[in-house]
Amino acid sequence: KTHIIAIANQKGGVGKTTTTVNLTTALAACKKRVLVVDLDAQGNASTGLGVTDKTDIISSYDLLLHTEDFKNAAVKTQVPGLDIIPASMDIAGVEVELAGQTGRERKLKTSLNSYANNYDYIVLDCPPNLGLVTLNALIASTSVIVPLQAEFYALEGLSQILSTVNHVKSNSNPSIKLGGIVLTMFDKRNNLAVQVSEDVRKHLGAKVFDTVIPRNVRIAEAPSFGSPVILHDHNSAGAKAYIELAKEVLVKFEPS
Amino acid sequence: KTHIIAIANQKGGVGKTTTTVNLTTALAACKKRVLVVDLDAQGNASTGLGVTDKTDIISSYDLLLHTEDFKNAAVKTQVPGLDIIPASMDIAGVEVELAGQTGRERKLKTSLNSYANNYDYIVLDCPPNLGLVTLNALIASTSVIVPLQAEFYALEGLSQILSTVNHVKSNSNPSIKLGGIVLTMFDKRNNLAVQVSEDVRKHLGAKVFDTVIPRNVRIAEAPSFGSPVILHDHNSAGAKAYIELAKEVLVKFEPS
Ligand SMILES: Nc1ncnc2c1ncn2[C@@H]1O[C@H](COP(=O)(O)OP(=O)(O)OP(=O)(O)O)[C@@H](O)[C@H]1O
Ligand SMILES: Nc1ncnc2c1ncn2[C@@H]1O[C@H](COP(=O)(O)OP(=O)(O)OP(=O)(O)O)[C@@H](O)[C@H]1O
Ligand SMILES: [Mg+2]
Ligand SMILES: [Mg+2]
Repeated sequence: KTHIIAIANQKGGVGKTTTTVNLTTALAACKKRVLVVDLDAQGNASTGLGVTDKTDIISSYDLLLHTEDFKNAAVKTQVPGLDIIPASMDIAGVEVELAGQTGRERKLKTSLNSYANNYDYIVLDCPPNLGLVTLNALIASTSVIVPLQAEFYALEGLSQILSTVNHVKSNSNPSIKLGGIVLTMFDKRNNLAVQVSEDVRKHLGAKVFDTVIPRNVRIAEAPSFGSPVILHDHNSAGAKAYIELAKEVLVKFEPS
Repeated sequence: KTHIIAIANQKGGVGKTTTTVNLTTALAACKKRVLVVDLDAQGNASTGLGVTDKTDIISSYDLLLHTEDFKNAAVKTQVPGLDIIPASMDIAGVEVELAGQTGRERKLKTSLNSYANNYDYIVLDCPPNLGLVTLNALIASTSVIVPLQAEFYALEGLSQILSTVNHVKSNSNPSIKLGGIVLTMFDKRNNLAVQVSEDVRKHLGAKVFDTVIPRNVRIAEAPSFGSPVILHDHNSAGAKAYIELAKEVLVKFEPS
């Protein structure tokens, strides 16, 4: 059965795209068949995986609008075993275009049915809001991973994304699970970060991944080379952390 | 004449709220009468200025929807001379609620007419997207300041916000100016940051503020105390940088 994982958090800049790009690369390195779906009009996950041409392409927009091409949107990346459905700018208009249509929140779920057989993991990079596109992602997903920057504003927003997931679970997608919260850009010398991390572990315990992603300049450099940090510098602390996270995900999601 | 400044960038986590909270505090310290309008459903600017109760209040939602209370939304903050119109969660639904209504992009402009006489500066904290709420902000503004994190994904998105501002200028608000781009969370030891900064200054020259905001742990700590960094630790590098930025804004915006 295909695992469909939404990477979601309405707080901006917390590492959603970085986690999508690097976790999927690590899963592919573990011989899983993986598909990334870039749902953010900014198209950062597409860039991070080397897709530079974002105009006049089949994109995740086609999955959300159910156009005639929606089954042909997946393209190969430079990472063996990792495909992507890129983003295009017109995703920004989806909320208004679908306003009023019944079933508008289940469009992505239906479209992904056509892809599920070909992949072990489908990972959805969400935009920094809880609008219709993120709602589509949560309804299409079997689980959600929430990247959390260890800072005050990000902590303040955590209860909002968690209550949205619970709301989706009781109203639209009973099978969604909270896959876990992953601490990102973590600097252990920073008191605030240590405090936030202790706070989150105290309240959410096992829901927080053991793996912590450190702040690491190699991670921030990698997108400028159009490649994941695991390919850009596989010996870096950042690459190693995402490989650890992938191992932890495999243990949690495939316990056999 | 009142300066209305939008703090906008669709890229998440680049320092929009931090710039709003601290620039306005510094302007108030320079004896200007200042109003912050928090247009982000996350409500971070409200928190950063000590407003904790965000349910059942008059908020920026009322300005966008033109409810009967919209003229009574401003409340005092702990900073002398600085008021705020806080955010509430229902702002997230504005795009759908106003879909199809003519003039939906000028709602904020009309509402702010009722506030303009009382303030020298009105500063609008925008959400991380280029949707209807940010469009309202750009149409209501006399100028826009774009915080830019010196990183690759943020640089990739810069052309998008700049072309949106140009689009608004030629179609809806001919008087909007690009007030400037301000580099945030800058670490001069980081090659990538130095490269991005040189790149931006080469292409945009005088449009980039001379003042650069350094990455500074005091800035990230201040919101957990519900206060701007200038009050939390006025000797910190972060506080000093925002005071410098305010001085530069005053020189640029009030050249007499
Ligand atoms: N562990 C890390 N160490 C250093 N830099 C990082 C790390 N994780 C992410 N970054 C950088 O921080 C910035 C924000 O990360 P990213 O874009 O992945 O967040 P996001 O949540 O997807 O943002 P948005 O809300 O705009 O979609 C990027 O410039 C990225 O390169
Ligand atoms: N100069 C700085 N030094 C250190 N930390 C900073 C600095 N500026 C902002 N931060 C921190 O970085 C994070 C992102 O900043 P902020 O929330 O202001 O960005 P934003 O663009 O408003 O985000 P969003 O897109 O979610 O609205 C916050 O946790 C903030 O405290
Ligand atoms: Mg992203
Ligand atoms: Mg903000």
